[in-house]
Amino acid sequence: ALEHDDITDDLWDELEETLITGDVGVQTTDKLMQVLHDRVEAEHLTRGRELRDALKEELEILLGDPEPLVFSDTSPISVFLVVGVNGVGKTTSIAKLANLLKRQKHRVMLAAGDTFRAAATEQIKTWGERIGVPVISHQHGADPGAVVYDAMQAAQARGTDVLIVDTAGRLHTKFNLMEELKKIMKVLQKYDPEAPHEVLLVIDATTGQNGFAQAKQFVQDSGVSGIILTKLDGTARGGIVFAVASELGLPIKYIGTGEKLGDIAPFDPVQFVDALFE
Amino acid sequence: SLTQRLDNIFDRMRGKGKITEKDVADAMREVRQALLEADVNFKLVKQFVNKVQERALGAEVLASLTPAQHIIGIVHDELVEMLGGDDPEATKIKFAGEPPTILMLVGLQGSGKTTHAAKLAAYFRKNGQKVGMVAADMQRPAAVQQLQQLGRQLDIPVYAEPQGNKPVDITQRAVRWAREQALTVLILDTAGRLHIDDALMQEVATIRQRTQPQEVLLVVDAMTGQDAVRVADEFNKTVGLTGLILTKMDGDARGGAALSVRQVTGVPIKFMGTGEKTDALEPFYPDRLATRILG
Ligand SMILES: Nc1nc2c(ncn2[C@@H]2O[C@H](COP(=O)(O)OP(=O)(O)OP(=O)(O)O)[C@@H](O)[C@H]2O)c(=O)[nH]1
Ligand SMILES: Nc1nc2c(ncn2[C@@H]2O[C@H](COP(=O)(O)OP(=O)(O)OP(=O)(O)O)[C@@H](O)[C@H]2O)c(=O)[nH]1
Ligand SMILES: [Mg+2]
Ligand SMILES: [Mg+2]
Repeated sequence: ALEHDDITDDLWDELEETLITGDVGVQTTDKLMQVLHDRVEAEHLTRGRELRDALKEELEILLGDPEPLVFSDTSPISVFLVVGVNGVGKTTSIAKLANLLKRQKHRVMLAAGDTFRAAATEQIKTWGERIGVPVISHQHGADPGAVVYDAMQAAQARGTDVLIVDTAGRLHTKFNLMEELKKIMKVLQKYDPEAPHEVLLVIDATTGQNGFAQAKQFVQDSGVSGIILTKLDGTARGGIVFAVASELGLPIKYIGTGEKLGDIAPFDPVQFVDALFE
Repeated sequence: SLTQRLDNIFDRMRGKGKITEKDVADAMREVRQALLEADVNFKLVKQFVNKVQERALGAEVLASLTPAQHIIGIVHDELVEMLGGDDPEATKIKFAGEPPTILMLVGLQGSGKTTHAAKLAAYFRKNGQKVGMVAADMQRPAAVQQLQQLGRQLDIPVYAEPQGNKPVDITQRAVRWAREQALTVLILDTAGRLHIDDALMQEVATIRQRTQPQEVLLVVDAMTGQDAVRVADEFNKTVGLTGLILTKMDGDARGGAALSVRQVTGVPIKFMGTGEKTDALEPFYPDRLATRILG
């Protein structure tokens, strides 16, 4: 029925509700509503369908063009550092990505950089065994920088071409934990000034407005080259990424859609925006 | 901050004398924005702002020399009440007539259940209880080891069974074990699950039926957004909840999800997680959270 209906106040309210309940955020939503009002006037839009399509276009613009994973073009080993706050899905996403890259004929290795949390090393080692990918780890409580150093050595020795580094969950507000992350990066940079070639920030789709604060702080402290948005198999829409992408210029590279190895997909902005309206 | 934004509205009309209904409407728009930025549920914000507006249009505010403070006061009071500030007894853990008292933790993936099983264990042991934990997550890699390691750190026994056994059976046998060990508190850690996964939601409903816990606590990440209401509602309808634990409060998430889950389930927030270590557990203070939500 929307196809031929006029634009009504109810429709404006419905669209605003869809955005806010999708965690797009009130400020981003207000900006989008303003842009839409301008477009309705400028383009003489009259149908509900036209308004909804215009909104989808504006949302896609905020996301930017899809960007693939960046591999090193100067060094034989591409290093991907995976970061984010606690429990968002870093370790699981690393397993999925490693599996994907292995199937694409890459020689993958994992570094168990979370030496803090109980059974973090066992968790990633279990994944490594399941996928058939070597995992470099130290004992619980070891310096994560030492694990990374070891991993770079091992990667060089074994002809690895992709090293994915897992890190402990850390709240972006914890100064000493963010400093620890900078130290890990320095170890990588000693080996290859270009490393890490990707710093992938993992964001949980159930996160509200705090997701933006997380991204902003990680950009400042470690730099971020791409986002992995997880848990989209739930009912949360991950709308915070519109602000993260448009205001921080961060590309969403992958989405997580479940707890199994196959539950990862390259980010598709059109599908993502459509899902917001389902 | 909201105080500054409201001050701006009311400063504008200083010297003009009375506050008008329009000034209050402008103020309500600011309150709405602050609550949405704090992740309070969209529909709940509407109801809440209407309630505040009614009170704000009362003679007190319209005649007040400090209308901004007055409105903030009303908002703060309403938040505290909604968060359960009027019933501090509700936040206590309900003990069983005969031991063990069983606490079951449920929630979405990564919300902090396993960590809080350990925190609760440490807390009860400090209060003189004989505590045990049950590693009933048989699906996440190394989940059992995670709880076992935490148990070793705290010197608290962990009941675990081999891979392949089912959580509904493990938890039932764990209760028998707890009685044999003369434990007074037993904490069941369950696997993270989606509220829309029928099979897994049935699983926790069955665990509850079979183990008859005194407390079924939904573990909720403080940074959860608008989806919190739906998640809490589903868990409450399918499993039945007796309380909530709000985790990762040591971050800077405003925590508006707490208001939403408290409102939709009607059950009290019993604890807050404020760090990764096993001592980072605090009782819930509604007025502190109200201040934080307001930003
Ligand atoms: N439903 C769903 N669950 C996921 C997804 N990604 C990860 N998870 C689950 O989320 C939980 C946390 O995942 P982890 O990989 O341990 O998260 P993490 O960021 O490494 O956690 P910490 O290292 O403790 O900070 C696990 O139960 C995962 O199975 C996803 O895309 N969908
Ligand atoms: N900073 C902080 N981190 C926390 C808190 N509670 C838990 N965590 C961390 O959050 C991450 C997830 O915690 P878990 O206890 O594994 O979460 P879970 O709900 O058992 O996860 P699943 O079993 O996969 O569903 C870990 O890195 C914990 O250390 C808290 O209150 N503050
Ligand atoms: Mg991890
Ligand atoms: Mg767990």
